[in-house]
Amino acid sequence: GEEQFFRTVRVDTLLPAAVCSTRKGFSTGGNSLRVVHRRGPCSPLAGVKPNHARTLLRQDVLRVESLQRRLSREASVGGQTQASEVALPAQRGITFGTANYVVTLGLGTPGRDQTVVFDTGSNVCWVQCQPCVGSCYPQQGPVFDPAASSTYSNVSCGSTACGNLDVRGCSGTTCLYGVKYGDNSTTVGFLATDTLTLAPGYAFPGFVFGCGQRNQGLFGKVAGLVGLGRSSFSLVSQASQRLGKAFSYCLPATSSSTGHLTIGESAASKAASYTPMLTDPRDSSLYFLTLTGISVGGQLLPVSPSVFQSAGTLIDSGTVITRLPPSAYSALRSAFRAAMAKYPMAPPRTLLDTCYDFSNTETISYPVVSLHFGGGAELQLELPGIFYVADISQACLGFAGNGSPGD
Amino acid sequence: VGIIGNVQQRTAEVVYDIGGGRIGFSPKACS
Repeated sequence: GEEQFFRTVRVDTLLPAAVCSTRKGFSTGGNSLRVVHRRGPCSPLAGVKPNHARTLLRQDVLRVESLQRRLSREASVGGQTQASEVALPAQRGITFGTANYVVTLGLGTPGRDQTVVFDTGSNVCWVQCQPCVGSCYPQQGPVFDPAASSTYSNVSCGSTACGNLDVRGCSGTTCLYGVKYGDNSTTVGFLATDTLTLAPGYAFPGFVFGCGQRNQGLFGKVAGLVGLGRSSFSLVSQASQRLGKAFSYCLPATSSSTGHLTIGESAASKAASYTPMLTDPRDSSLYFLTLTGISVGGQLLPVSPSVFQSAGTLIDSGTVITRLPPSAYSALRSAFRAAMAKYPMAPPRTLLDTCYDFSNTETISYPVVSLHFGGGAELQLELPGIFYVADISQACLGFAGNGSPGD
Repeated sequence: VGIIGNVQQRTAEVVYDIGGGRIGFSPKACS
């Protein structure tokens, strides 16, 4: 039993390599895009080594606070304004923060490459646009120029697409969009259509996106964002007529490796183990599911499924650290610490309180952690799914507890 | 809410079958 539920690995495999390692046998053709961590050596955004504690984990806290606020019944909702400037809601920012995985796709005719973050917690797709009437932050590569695209059009104020925006306004007859993210980053500009190209042969004319004229905040060097939420504006919704209403991804195991984002069905979908996708009326654009239990080293934690189900569970590509109800996290932490008792612990790192110092060890043995879902689906986690490693002397269990059981 | 974050998603292909109303995990598909 122990061999089946414990793994032994070399400690040096915990850290990403200094150079990019592309996965062999993977083609970026067709409806699949190459996914990289935006700060790693595989990124086209001139990789900058992340400062895990100060940047990534604090942004992750902001993102989770934003998600919790978004699902709070007290959240104010932005509405239409007839002013020439979109009024962004003061309280309700949708998530952004740590959506750290990027893909490159083509926009316009001829197509211009845009490296954008993708985020299942967002819906509106946007890129920075010339002439940057308000402001554009410095991005990698040229800012998209609508005047250089023969297929670009602004969307009119009276159109259905404009009416479906959460936050909108009009400048004359032209529709304005606005998005405020949970970390106070904002983008405002023209709602527009142009041809989006995933790959040769996979072009989507009339793709609706935001042509950002005033963009401020923590966007790094990306050109914009592609939302993969469930609203009509997301990439998956807009591509669904041709590719089907599905997408899948493999996130890179480390920041020095690559993954993929496939719009439409993938070969892997047939072999997957499934759990029902739930809709929560508090925000129908997010992806909810039922988490029923967690096991550590093959032993199911003594936590009632109702503990997970009272507040619900969502899956999000942009949140880094999995958040659990307090009692469930407490049980996970106890079981994990017991299984790792032979290794010296290290100080906590921001929200991560179960960390180990592996600097004097060549190999480690760790317990497999599995997440169990409604319908019998299981996600068995391996090394990259269990540890968050910023430094070999501070490798932390990559889970955290929510502040209260109702969060 | 509880949130399944991307550290835990790094070990499997995650499938969002919106038309079919289901989310899938394919453990060996990414290696």
